[in-house]
Amino acid sequence: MYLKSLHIQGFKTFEQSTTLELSYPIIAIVGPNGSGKSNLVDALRWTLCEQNLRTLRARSMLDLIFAGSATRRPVSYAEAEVVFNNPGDVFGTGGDTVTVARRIFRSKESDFLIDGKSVQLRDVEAVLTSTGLGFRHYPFIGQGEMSRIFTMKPEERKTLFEEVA
Amino acid sequence: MYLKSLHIQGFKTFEQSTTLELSYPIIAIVGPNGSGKSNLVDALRWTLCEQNLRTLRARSMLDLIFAGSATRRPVSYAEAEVVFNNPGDVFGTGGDTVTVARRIFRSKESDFLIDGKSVQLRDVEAVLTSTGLGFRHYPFIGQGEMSRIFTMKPEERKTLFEEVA
Amino acid sequence: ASTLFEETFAVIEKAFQENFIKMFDGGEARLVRQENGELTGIDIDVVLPGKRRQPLELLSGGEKVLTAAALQFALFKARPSLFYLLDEVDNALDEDNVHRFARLLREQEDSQFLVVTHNRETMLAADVLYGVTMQESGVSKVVSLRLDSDEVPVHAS
Amino acid sequence: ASTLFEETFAVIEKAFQENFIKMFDGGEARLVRQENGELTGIDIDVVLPGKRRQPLELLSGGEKVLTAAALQFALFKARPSLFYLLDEVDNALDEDNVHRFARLLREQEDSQFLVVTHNRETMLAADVLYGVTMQESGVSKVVSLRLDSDEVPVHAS
Ligand SMILES: Nc1ncnc2c1ncn2[C@@H]1O[C@H](COP(=O)(O)OP(=O)(O)OP(=O)(O)O)[C@@H](O)[C@H]1O
Ligand SMILES: Nc1ncnc2c1ncn2[C@@H]1O[C@H](COP(=O)(O)OP(=O)(O)OP(=O)(O)O)[C@@H](O)[C@H]1O
Ligand SMILES: [Mg+2]
Ligand SMILES: [Mg+2]
Repeated sequence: MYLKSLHIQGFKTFEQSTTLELSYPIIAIVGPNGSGKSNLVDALRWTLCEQNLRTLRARSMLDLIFAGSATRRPVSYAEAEVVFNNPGDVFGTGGDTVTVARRIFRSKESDFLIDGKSVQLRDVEAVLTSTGLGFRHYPFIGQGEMSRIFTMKPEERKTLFEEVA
Repeated sequence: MYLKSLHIQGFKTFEQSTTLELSYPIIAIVGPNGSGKSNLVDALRWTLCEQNLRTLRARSMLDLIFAGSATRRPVSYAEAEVVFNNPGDVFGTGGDTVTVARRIFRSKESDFLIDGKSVQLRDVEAVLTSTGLGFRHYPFIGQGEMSRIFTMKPEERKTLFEEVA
Repeated sequence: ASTLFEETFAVIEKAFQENFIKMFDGGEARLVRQENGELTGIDIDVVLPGKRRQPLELLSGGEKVLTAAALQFALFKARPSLFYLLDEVDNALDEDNVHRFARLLREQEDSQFLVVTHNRETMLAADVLYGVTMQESGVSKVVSLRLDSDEVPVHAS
Repeated sequence: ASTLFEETFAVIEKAFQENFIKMFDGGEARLVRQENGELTGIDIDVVLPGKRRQPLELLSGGEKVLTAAALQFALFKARPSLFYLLDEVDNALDEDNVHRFARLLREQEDSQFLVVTHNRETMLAADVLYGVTMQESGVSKVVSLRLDSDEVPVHAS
């Protein structure tokens, strides 16, 4: 099991520091409409290099920072951190775990960190794909996206299969 | 209440003659995936002049005729009939009820009937709109179509409002 | 014709606001006119109770369906139809919101609704229940079901 | 590289067929190569148990989701990932199919799944349940929930 934990703070509706232990085969996230389940999913995707604003349901990266509510003021940055187990050093980083973090500030300044060290987006992408395990958007199926493989044109499906191979 | 009953025969999975009494304010249609609920909805829409094959989830009008199953042979035509109450002769046809029927044959020949009399598609459209009550596609919200008014461009929404007015 | 449009717009906006506030137990909703000399588009602007005004994209799946339903029902009121057909529009709603949606349905006066649903709560709002089954493979059969809540069909999810 | 594609295609098709037959308790499924000298597209061709072969468009909402899931899981098998994220993919499924989908999930070996769901049956397939709530308006809070079926949260629909 690779996924170990997720920590979110200031990202969308997660104004407060929130940590979830994720070392389980099947994890279910439940709750009422609008409570923040897909926001949690967005935080995971964003930390793991999702750059497509439409996928994150945002118009600008600043939309990802908690914008305040009726009772709380906005905050100045959003951050999320994913910790992976690193069995047999499959990530090539040398530790028992690998921690990937991402931040965005109101100034639009943006940080990427691997094990606390500041890096570029492409370095995080490199570490994720170094395991030889597929990544990018295809292992994530967002709301309403499941039938997409069904409704795709045959040409698009061929392209998808080529990416998988 | 205008809607009185629906009769279907040979339309999609309704191989056998089926009649539903519909003189109720709220009618719920329930059942397992693939059992025929949306096919029933398609039959209603088709009888009331739906011409868009995509809306009816078909490639050709012939797809609407029961194509057979593991245990039954295909049939040679599809037909559906909707009976309306006609309070105060709002439809202008003179009877207590108005019966609208539609048929399609394997030969691709197609019939429209009002109170048993053969007419053209446009005659059925005229009778439906003669009540002054809106019709066409907008009072029918198909699977997955509810958010469409939300995701429309503002220009499209203006056009929709103009049609309603 | 332009005045008819203005009157209709006002009826729709008012009904949209009333439906929205009932659906969400508060909040604000309005229609925004985009103009360039003349009207070029109509946009939606809502604030959910307890939250701040945000781009529509950020709303959740269920919030979008409820907001769309509030507006759609407003259109129905502005231009009534012989009957209305809703096919599984409540799929993305949590139990509480399915209940609110069912209540909105029941409150529509002088309207006839045919709804397809997998939700028990929506079934309870109906006056009659028709079950579509496929006992014989490939062939649909309709049975009328009683509405006591203990007889609501097991395939409701 | 072309041979790698052929091998991958064979793995995907085989897994797709096995998943499909398990999901629908029968039927047939295959991938169709569209060629014009070289491969130009890949299409899907399925027959549901008891029914005849028909254009894909005619399938129901739930049938499309299950067929898509059978193929999607085959892609996962061909190119494993660190973990998989599914957001409310089971909304259009009836109770019986939610159960089958949950079973397909549990049978994926050496895979980690994070699923967002409103369905009780899917929750029962999970090893841990996190409830996201909004007690304080506009602010999300996560609580871990026990998995005894009597404690499954009321907002499941
Ligand atoms: N930056 C932000 N600041 C404050 N609130 C935000 C921010 N971004 C999104 N939101 C709010 O988050 C809510 C959507 O949350 P989310 O999509 O996670 O809901 P959900 O639990 O997935 O619901 P559903 O079951 O309907 O899909 C919206 O009400 C939106 O206004
Ligand atoms: N002409 C036809 N002949 C035979 N079967 C048909 C025909 N047209 C459609 N079907 C079958 O009808 C089924 C779809 O039925 P329908 O869309 O009504 O299901 P549903 O009850 O709405 O299910 P869901 O809850 O998943 O939306 C498909 O299996 C399709 O193959
Ligand atoms: Mg969501
Ligand atoms: Mg359907």
